[in-house]
Amino acid sequence: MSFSIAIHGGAGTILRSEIQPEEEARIRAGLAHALEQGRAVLRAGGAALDAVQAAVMALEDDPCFNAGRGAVFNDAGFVELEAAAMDGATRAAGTVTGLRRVRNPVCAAREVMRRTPHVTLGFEAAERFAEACGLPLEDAAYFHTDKRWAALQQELARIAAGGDASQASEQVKHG
Amino acid sequence: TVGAVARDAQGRLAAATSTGGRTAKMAGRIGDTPVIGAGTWADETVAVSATGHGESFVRGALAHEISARMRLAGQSLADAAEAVVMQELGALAGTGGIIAVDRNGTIVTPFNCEGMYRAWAVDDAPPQVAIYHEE
Repeated sequence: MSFSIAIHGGAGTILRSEIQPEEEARIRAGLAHALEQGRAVLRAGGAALDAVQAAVMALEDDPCFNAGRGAVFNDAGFVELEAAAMDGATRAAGTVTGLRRVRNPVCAAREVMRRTPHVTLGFEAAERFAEACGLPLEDAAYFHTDKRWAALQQELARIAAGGDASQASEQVKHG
Repeated sequence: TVGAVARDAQGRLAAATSTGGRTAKMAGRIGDTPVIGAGTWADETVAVSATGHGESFVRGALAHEISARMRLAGQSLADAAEAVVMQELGALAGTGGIIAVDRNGTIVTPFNCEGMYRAWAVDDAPPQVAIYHEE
């Protein structure tokens, strides 16, 4: 039987007119790299669940994408990361929300699936759980990118000027 | 948001999604990614990972909706995904897209906005990397 894999790196922030060629090249390279991380698992006979985790970890590590170290900032000026993993064969699932320090949130989601009877853990408790699992943690500087910080300032200024928080521009609306 | 779906050589499906959410989101906001069935879903029929306006994916349980259309209405993956992204997501005033793979290894990547960063491969065929609709 053959194997198949697909990945995405977001949709809502894309405007063709605003992506510079160099940035587009980095994005395409990042996508190709992440795809290969997942495909390598499948090529070696590994499980689909391990393959999607490997691919998502690569995307989380790449500041081009809105997850992990490329994550956007909330209205209080810090990241709140979310992730999920689900195994179709067993319907086992794990998710996390409100993480601020976990380098690879998808690994925390996988640990929720593996080590707990629950589906979702959130915020400080989820972070303590990830730490107890031995997952790598980072300080706030790791998750700071100038591009995302500038996008936050732009959006906060727009809202302060009377803009509707639910009607953000395509550039900052979602990742 | 980023995500991945896969079918392995044993025919098992899986999905994973990870996100920073939305710029200037209210602190404490929970999006569709960690809501199973909204932004992430996998069963024995299909695996789905979504990106876009999270509240719309939550209100429509859209990742699970693709599976429901396939299992209960006998739709193909392509038809189910097209209906969910081009009709149901839009009806909920949402933009974004999904990636999905079914038990046969078929891959789809529909989206209703200008572009979606995406890539896919089957076995050792050359990888496909795309952003815009025409790719």
